[in-house]
Amino acid sequence: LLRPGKAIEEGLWEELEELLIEADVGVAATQRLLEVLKEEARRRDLKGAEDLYPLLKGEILRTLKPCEAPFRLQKERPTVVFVVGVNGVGKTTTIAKIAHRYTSQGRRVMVAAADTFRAAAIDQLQIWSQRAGAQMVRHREGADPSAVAYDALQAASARGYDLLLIDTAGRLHTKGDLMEELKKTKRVLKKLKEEAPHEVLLVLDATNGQNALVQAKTFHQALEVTGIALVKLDGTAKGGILVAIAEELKIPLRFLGVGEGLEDLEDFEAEAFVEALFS
Amino acid sequence: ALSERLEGVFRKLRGKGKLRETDVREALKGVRLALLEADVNYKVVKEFLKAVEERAVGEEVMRSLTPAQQVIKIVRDELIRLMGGEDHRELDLKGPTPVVMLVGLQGSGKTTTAAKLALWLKGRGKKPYLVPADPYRPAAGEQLQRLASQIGVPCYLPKEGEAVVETARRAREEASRQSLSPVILDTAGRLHIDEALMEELVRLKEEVGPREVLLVADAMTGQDAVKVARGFEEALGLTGVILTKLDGDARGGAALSIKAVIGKPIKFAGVGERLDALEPFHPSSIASRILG
Ligand SMILES: Nc1nc2c(ncn2[C@@H]2O[C@H](COP(=O)(O)OP(=O)(O)OP(=O)(O)O)[C@@H](O)[C@H]2O)c(=O)[nH]1
Ligand SMILES: Nc1nc2c(ncn2[C@@H]2O[C@H](COP(=O)(O)OP(=O)(O)OP(=O)(O)O)[C@@H](O)[C@H]2O)c(=O)[nH]1
Ligand SMILES: [Mg+2]
Ligand SMILES: [Mg+2]
Repeated sequence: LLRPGKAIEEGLWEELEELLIEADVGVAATQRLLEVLKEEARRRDLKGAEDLYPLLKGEILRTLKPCEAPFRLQKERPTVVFVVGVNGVGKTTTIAKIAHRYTSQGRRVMVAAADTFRAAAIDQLQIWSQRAGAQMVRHREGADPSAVAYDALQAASARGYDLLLIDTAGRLHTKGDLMEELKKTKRVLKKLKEEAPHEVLLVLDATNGQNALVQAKTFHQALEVTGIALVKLDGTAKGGILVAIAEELKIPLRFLGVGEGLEDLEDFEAEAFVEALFS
Repeated sequence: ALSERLEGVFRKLRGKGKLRETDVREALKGVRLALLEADVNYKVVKEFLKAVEERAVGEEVMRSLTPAQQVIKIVRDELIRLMGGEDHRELDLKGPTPVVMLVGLQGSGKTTTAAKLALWLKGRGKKPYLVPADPYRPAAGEQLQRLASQIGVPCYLPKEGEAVVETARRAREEASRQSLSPVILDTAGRLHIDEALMEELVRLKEEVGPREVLLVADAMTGQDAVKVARGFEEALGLTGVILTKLDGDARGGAALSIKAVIGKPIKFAGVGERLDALEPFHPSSIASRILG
């Protein structure tokens, strides 16, 4: 789109708008970006479209780069990661991938089956846990999720595990009582260990549109989200909503999910992400 | 809200009379923003607004409405018309052992919707048979079987390592043997760009000749909705769509995008996690929601 020889004129601005909106960057963020670009183009008296590309990239990087902060284990054991998000985004699978990454490094990983609600959720995590070489803590279906989380933290601490990943049931951020349940689990963890959870990881689905921003805001308000995993980027969706999320919430962008296998987990890298937005 | 935005545009209009092109154009700018914020696809918005403009310009403003309200009414009516209006959205369940096949992206709600559909049909005197045809996702079979037992609907049990096409074939034979109808076939989530898995769906369709091939799509889907819908429609041929997770606060513009690009009716709405949370799709309520 922004190739050499192409002139900067009205049609180009519309094409750029289309590109950004179709990448789910959103109306407001797109308008802001294009305003900055138009102003710069005017100031520097730019003529060629190719001059716009580094400007546009640079502007998006200004927003995303500060949020580039890979997930790291804490010094004290275990690092506790509380995984949350709406229904079907990829929480359970993402936990499997993170577990696999760390067991592959020789770390001892535990997972907590705190989704005690959805049919076969515990079975699903059990299989993944086995494949990833992690230990699983579970209660029976229908048990109190906070009790599962509590038991798991107790066990992980007592037995010196490096990492504890807590799976939760998917829930829409609009359901107050379900959000309260998450807050309760967080409090229960804190009661047992002041610093727990070290990470509240929100999993977002790259195929979602503007609602992902609402999800991020709501989960953040309820739980203080400390990390984001954007998954299903192996599809055709671009996940441009991260620009608005980074801009408005400044939450660290940890992981990208790029497939359904244990290896399909990447660290968020701002440059690569911006390149992919325009590919 | 959109109505306030548009009232501002038409405040300068003295009296009633006809909607002028310049006023309509200005009003549609506000509508455009609303539709894009609602996740309606960029190109779909462009086409839609063109059609609305043609209808609106020169229209007589009704005595009971302000010009802004008139434009909103035209937009809303056009949205409803486009998304199926009062269209026939029944399920085609003709034939001896009809099959309803559910397809879609990962995590869109297919397995849950399969069970919801079974409960819906059971309540209407049918004897549905649930069939889990997802050999990839851990505990996918167990998930459908658990849901089936919750609602007292029989569920096929695939043999260890059984190929998907074999599952569908054997399940249909079993349904026929037990006089169960319809067969509700749950498939694995997949990407529309995964050629091998899309080919699997084609073979599955050839094997069981479903009366219904329904795309189960998440109401929160953004601009990507058109690529996904087109991908499944072109590879497989769809008879309809089920939009899930409408109990959230997503504006649901994906509904318009999907209908606009594949022209197949949205038959049902998933409105919750419980198995009774399935309703016929109402274009009028989603139109209001999209406009915000
Ligand atoms: N293509 C693709 N699929 C993914 C990715 N991550 C997860 N999935 C798939 O998405 C579907 C849902 O994943 P889950 O891990 O069950 O999602 P969840 O958030 O735990 O779902 P609930 O617990 O029901 O809310 C599964 O079919 C996964 O294989 C990804 O990065 N790419
Ligand atoms: N709130 C809400 N949740 C829903 C709805 N439909 C499905 N879900 C939830 O969405 C999540 C995913 O549902 P599944 O039925 O496992 O989705 P799927 O399409 O079969 O997933 P894959 O087989 O991995 O592709 C589960 O947590 C469901 O309970 C709905 O209408 N509303
Ligand atoms: Mg899960
Ligand atoms: Mg499923």
